[in-house]
Amino acid sequence: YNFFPRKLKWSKTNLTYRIMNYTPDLSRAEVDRAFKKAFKVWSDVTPLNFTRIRSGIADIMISFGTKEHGDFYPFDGPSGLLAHAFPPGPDYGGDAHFDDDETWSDDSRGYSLFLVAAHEFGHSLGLEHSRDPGALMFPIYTYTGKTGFVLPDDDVQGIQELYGAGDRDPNPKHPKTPEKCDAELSLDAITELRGEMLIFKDRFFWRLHPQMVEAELVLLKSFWPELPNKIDAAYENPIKDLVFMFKGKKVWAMNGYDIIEGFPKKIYEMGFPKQMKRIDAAVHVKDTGRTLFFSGNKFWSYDEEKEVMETGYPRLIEEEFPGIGDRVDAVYQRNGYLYFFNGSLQFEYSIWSNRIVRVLHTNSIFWC
Amino acid sequence: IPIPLEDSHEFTEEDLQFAERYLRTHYDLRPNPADVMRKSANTLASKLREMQAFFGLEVTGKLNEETYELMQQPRCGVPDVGE
Repeated sequence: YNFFPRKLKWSKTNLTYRIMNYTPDLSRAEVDRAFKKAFKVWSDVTPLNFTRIRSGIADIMISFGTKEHGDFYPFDGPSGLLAHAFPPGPDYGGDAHFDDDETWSDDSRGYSLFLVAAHEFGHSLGLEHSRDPGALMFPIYTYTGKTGFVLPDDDVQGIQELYGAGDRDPNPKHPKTPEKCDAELSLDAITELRGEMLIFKDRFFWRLHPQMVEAELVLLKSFWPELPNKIDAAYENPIKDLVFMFKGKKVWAMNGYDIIEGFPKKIYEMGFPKQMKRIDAAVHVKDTGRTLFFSGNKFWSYDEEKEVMETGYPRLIEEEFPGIGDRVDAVYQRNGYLYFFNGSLQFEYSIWSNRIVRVLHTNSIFWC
Repeated sequence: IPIPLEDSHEFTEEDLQFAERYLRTHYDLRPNPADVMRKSANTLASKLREMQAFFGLEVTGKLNEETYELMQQPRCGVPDVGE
């Protein structure tokens, strides 16, 4: 997180706001609700209180405008700049302006007024942009879903350095952005995608290009807004140029960024038992054309060509792959080896000699 | 604007103006007094480096495709650095 120069902040905890005008994209009630919810994001984690006034000068004056709208920081038409706000202070200080050339909405149809307002009010309170791609104060817009927003930990740290903590935080578990070199790092899923490797953790994934050491951290929803905020397993079928992602009893098929028509489907439609609750890991083994699915202490083998589950499964993981433990978080295949991830360890398993040849730290996938 | 050789045909004049405007809005790039070409080139390269470092891109000081793509993403109008 970052602060404005001279660490500008309000010297009082009771702040007022006034909505000066409205956008035609939403009803007045929806706009009122979005702003109220956006202020609550910050009052939940600080001693700050926000009171709406309907006349006179408020600390935070909120307005919609287009192009040059009176502050010499013109907007730029649809997309690009969505909004801006001024750091705490008199007059313009704290004010927030929203570009009405954007389409404002309360879901993924347009830009979420709630999400953008929560970000702008962070500026109104004294936060600058954060470099943490998972932070609300990251400068680039990312739709993170219609409900269930929880202020990321980075933003909480920042605002509480300015104003201290409140005593009424309804969601004390604020999501942290994963550190790829954390010695205890564990993973949710791994898949190849057209030559890149995607490594999933919580609501993020790292994109690892074969030629590059630096992995790029991305929010899952910035690629696939329709997907849930966290997945259980993923694999690529390179022959069909499809990536399959699993969460609970659902499976999505993706061709690049696009979700295939008719998905999500239920995993039992692939031949799993109806009572199966989730898949922990999946990997397509090119040499055999089979995809292995791991759930609990068992695994299944799926014939991609015939599109059927092979008979004689499930089998116990411990029997087929002795030494990797009795569960798998994630798995991928490369150059004749399977890499099984279990907590902070990964097991390099030779398909040819059917045995573990190396045990590594999970974070060594990032050259840590 | 410094551009990698392999990307030199990628950008139109309009793209370059957009990139310069972006750096002015978000990285406090100062307008370039006509007679100080050398210095302005450094300022542009240093502002590009600042932006690439902020977003965790490869810091080259040159406008490559990845940097330009990121400039086009919808965002907040408040600067990322500077007063």
